Amino acid sequence: LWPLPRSLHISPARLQLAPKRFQILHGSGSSAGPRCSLLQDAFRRYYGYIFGYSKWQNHDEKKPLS
Amino acid sequence: ETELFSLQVIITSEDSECDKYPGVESDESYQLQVSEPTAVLKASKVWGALRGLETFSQLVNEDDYGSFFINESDISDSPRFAHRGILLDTSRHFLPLKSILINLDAMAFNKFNVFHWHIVDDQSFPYQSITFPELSAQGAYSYNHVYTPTDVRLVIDYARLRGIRVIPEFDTPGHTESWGKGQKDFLTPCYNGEHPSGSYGPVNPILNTTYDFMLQLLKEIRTVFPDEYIHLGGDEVDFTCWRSNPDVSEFMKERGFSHSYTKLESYYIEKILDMVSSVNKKSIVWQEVFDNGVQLQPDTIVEVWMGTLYKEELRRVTKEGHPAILAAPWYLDYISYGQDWKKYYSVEPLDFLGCRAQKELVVGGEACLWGEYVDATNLTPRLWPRASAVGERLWSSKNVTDIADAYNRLTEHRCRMLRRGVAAEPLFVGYCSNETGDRT
Repeated sequence: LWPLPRSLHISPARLQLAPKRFQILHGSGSSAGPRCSLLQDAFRRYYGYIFGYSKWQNHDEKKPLS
Repeated sequence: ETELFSLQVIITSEDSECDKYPGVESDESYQLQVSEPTAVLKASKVWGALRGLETFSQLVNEDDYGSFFINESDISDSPRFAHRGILLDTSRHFLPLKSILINLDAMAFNKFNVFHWHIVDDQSFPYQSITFPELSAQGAYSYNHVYTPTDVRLVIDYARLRGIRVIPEFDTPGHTESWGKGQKDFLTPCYNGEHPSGSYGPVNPILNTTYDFMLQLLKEIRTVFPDEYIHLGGDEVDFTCWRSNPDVSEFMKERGFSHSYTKLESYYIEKILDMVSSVNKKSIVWQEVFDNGVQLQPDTIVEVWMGTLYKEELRRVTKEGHPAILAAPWYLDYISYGQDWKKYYSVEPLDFLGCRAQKELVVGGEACLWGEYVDATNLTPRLWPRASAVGERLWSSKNVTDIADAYNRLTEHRCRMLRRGVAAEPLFVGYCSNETGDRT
């Protein structure tokens, strides 16, 4: 990570992410919802950063972010 | 391995600040918990969510078989300093909009939150003013080398979406040669003996028209740039021209300034600072304004840039109760052979003599890239990842100083920036795992 967070605990347990199933979304109880374009834009951007540069999968059709 | 299906982002406070601009008080803290089946990112405001999204994206890796994975994690994070800036000079060389936007992206990857836009200087005036269009029409390098109101709006909006403030610098009274082309009588005529020499010096501080013009310009700047602060510059004022001008000498005599041109500069700057207050903005100035004894409002931020004795300057500025921004050790236009990122990384901003209250007045720092030798062709690799070293120093805890660990993480971070389209230069020998033979 860069820059290093203030407090960090990373466990050895690994979770898989499937680009076609994984979603970034507003959690329940959040004061920001789908009308918050700043976050909607950030969700799209970071989905792209996470999955968009794969040497294996970047030719796949991207799942549109809900 | 089990699967992570989503990242849920929760803004916990009633006002998410979604429609606002970031400011010096913005809360950028966040908590991130990654566990099956969903990760949760909690932040009080959207600014913290943006920082947390960046962290989450860095936690996801791709293995050699193209599978994405993330380790279960628990992170609680907040910045050490509120002001973490990058100064880009778009006057000495013009920077195309695209370069600015790419660097805003890179800033977000490194959790910087202030774009100090050194938009005009002696060499050119690319800012297209609505009130005074001749400033850029005459003062820009060409009609192409301008930032239109639409361009400026785009930069501000693009920055906001990344939690980055845009603070413009309109340096005054020095570094204003380019202003004189489009604003008659704004600069002081220099004299050679009894006759005008044909050259012009700093802003002419003895004319009422100077102040009328500055007030109009500041009123426009207030409406264009939403940030609470304006950087007024105030550095490197050459008194030679003022000294040569008989009208300035007469004015000095009338005011009782004797031969102290620092008093004349102070007279001018104090009027400008009052104007800034009158348009409901606050000021950031370079350290000379403080050094010259100008009466500053207590909330005026002093930016320390002189490399020698900067710790003593921090002590003096904060002893007088002024907030300070540290730039001196992070002038990235100075290049040297080898891994100079270590030098920037090793700076401890609070390493100066002063009590706790003084140290709390250091609001942050800025990495500066002046434009003499930098344009769109080499700006990004010269800036990154060297500025990343400054970024961690300003964000992470004081005890994060292990150079070997930083090297490993920064090497990987540089590869990540490359993948995301930022042409960051290598730290040292090595390679990036996503490089292929046909990649340039």
